[in-house]
Formats: sequence, structure tokens, C-alpha cells
Amino acid sequence: PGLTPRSALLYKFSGSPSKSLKDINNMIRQGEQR
Amino acid sequence: AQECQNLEIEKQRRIERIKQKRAQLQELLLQQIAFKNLVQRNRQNEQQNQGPPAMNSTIQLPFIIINTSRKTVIDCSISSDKFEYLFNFDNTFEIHDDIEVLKRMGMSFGLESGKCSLDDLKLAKSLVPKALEGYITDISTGPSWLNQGLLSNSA
Amino acid sequence: KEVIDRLRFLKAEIEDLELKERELDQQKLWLQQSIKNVMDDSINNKFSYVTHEDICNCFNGDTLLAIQAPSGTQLEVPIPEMGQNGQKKYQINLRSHSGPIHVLLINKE
Repeated sequence: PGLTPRSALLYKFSGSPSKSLKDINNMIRQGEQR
Repeated sequence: AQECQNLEIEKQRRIERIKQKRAQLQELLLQQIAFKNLVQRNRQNEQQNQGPPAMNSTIQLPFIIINTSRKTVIDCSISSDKFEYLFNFDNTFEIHDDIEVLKRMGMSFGLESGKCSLDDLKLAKSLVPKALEGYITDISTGPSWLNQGLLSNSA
Repeated sequence: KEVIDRLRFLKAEIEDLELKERELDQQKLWLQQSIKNVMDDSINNKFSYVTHEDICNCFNGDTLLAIQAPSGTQLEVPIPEMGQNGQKKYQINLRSHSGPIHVLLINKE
């Protein structure tokens, strides 16, 4: 495990807006492109 | 002149906030329409089929869906009490909530993409509180409604 | 004179925007309550489901995991990183504090 803390995106059931999932999907997609 | 400039900035901030709040209201309206439409559809189906679908063929709301390519290898670790899951995928995935799935099923009559027929528009209006029906007409015109009545201010 | 007119006009506009914003806040609260009432209604609750067929038709051909979890369950997705074998790893952590999580693998086949 590297020194820099791995950041993560969070979503809370019945608590977070749908936008949080869109942000996660974008991160995964960008991760793929990168 | 300085005060004018400050007020211009203040005005733009308010316009942006109003657009965001309109987008949130649109999301809530679509959620209510999609949910009520789903309930109506299932109720009609059960009347036609004389009963509910098989227990293990349905998923109760709320839920989320993770979709990934059929080729993806998924490794899953589960705690004994099922309170914790760890999934490892060797390929990308997407995550969608139930409202997104209902939209894809057409339960919000395509309002979110501005492709709603007049008949469906009437149906959609019947599913929201009367005082908010006007928004459904606005939403059906497409995303430009978020700016409606604000551009004149910005001009 | 021109600047004073502009000031007066801007103040009137900002007042108008304030009214619009307050109305939106009110309507949002009201609609959230309306949605909660609809979703909590026991009759509606009985019909608030989708079939596997519904879901498969929305995501053509993919492998699907349907997850039902108690409110407040946390879903965490770390930034994808390179595994030892040079292959990218994608991860999802699910953590509940109030009840078991149910995961269903759905595939057209």
C-alpha cells in the first residue's frame, strides 16, 4: 500500500443523491481512460 | 458603480442557485412520476395476471444496480453476518440507483430527455400535486427550462 | 443618473430572484413530503417492485448485481489502481451497521 491515502468516493443508501453515483461512474470511467 | 458591480455578482450567484434548485425539483418530480407509474403498472399487471409475479423474479425498491460486462470476473468476499461485502472487478462497472432504472424503463415518460408525447404529458401531470403541474410542461420542453425567466434578469 | 437607475433596477431584480428562490425551497420541501407519503403508503409499497426482466431489458447483456441494503449502508469505491499483474483493479466496499445486505446476481441467461 502506498504512502498516499487512497481516496474513495462514497454513496449512502437512502441518503446520498443520485449525483453521487454519477460521480463514481465518472471516476471509474476516467480511471479506465487514464 | 462599485455597488452596481457587487449587485451584478450577487445576481449571478442567485441565478445559479435557482438553476440548481430547479434541477433538484425536476429530479424529485421525475422520481414521484416514475414511482407512481411503476405502482400503477404493477397493479394493472397483477389484475391481468390474477396475481403477483413469482417471488424470486422481482426486486423490491429501494435497490441499486451494478452493471458490468459479461466478461468481467467478479471476486466477492462476504462477512458472516452479511453486514459487509468486498467486490473486486477486473473490469470497469457502473452503479445506478432504482430511480435511474425506472427512467430507463420509461416510467418517467421520457420527460428527462424532452421526448414526451402529449398523451404521456397529460398522464405525467396527473401523477404530481396540482400546484406543480406547470413544472411538468416546462420540463417537457427540455433542459432549457432551467434558465426560463432568468435570462431576462441577466440581460 | 444612469448608475443610480442601474442600481435601482438591480435591486428590483435581486428581490424578484429572492422570491423565486424562496418559492422553490418551499415547493421542494412540500414535494419531498409528498414523495415520502407516497412511498410509505402500504398499498403502494406492495406494488413497488421491478422484475428481473425489467432490469435485464435496461442493461442489455451485462452482468448485473442488484443490491438491497438498509438505509445508511455505506458504499465506498476507491480510485482504481494498478494491480501487481499490471491489470487495473476496481473495487466496491459495502458496509451496513443496521442489518444484512442482500446481493442478487442477475443475468439474462
